[in-house]
Amino acid sequence: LPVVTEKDEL
Amino acid sequence: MNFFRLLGDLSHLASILILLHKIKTTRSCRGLSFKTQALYVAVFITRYLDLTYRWVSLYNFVMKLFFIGSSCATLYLMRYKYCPTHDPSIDTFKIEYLVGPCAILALIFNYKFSVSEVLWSFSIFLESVAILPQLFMLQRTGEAETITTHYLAALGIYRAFYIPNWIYRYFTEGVVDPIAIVAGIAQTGLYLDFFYVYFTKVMQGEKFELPA
Repeated sequence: LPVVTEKDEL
Repeated sequence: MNFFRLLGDLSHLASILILLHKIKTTRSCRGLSFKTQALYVAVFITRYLDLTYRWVSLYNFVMKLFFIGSSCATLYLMRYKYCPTHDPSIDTFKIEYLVGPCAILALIFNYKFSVSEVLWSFSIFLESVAILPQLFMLQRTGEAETITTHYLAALGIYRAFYIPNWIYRYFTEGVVDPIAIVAGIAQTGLYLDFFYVYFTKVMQGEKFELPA
């Protein structure tokens, strides 16, 4: 599964 | 950005506004754990270091600044302005037991072995347990002011909303964030006892009191 690379959450 | 994520962020925002409102109107930080608030400062600073080198969006930027600023302001109010109203003798949870394991977990579980990624992981793990000194204090006193319980409820609901957000993102974007998901579920789990009393008592107009 692709992991979120560009973190856009807080 | 999706509906669940937005509700989560708004709940987080609301929790901080309720907290500051409580301190200002009662002119007291009675019932609040200084240790929990100090942990939140550590959480926000270690997580939002990317403010200095990465632009996500105006929303992201403003929220990050607000969370760092408001958590530092809370600490200042508790430490200086309303210091006499804080009773360290009931705020006795040992935060070393939280910070140490979170640091070790961050060194093991991270997306890249770099300073910023390890600190990010650390902040995620630490956030999941940062409420424990506050809940421990609540357990010791056995009761809380209603406004304080509203603060805790909003703070607990915030991460709970992130869970459907992650499920939604998995189906719409095909991405997962296992570190945030595991920590987020654990974080929400810590509130279950509190939620039970909050929804069965405070929401029915009763005072927040734990059974003896």
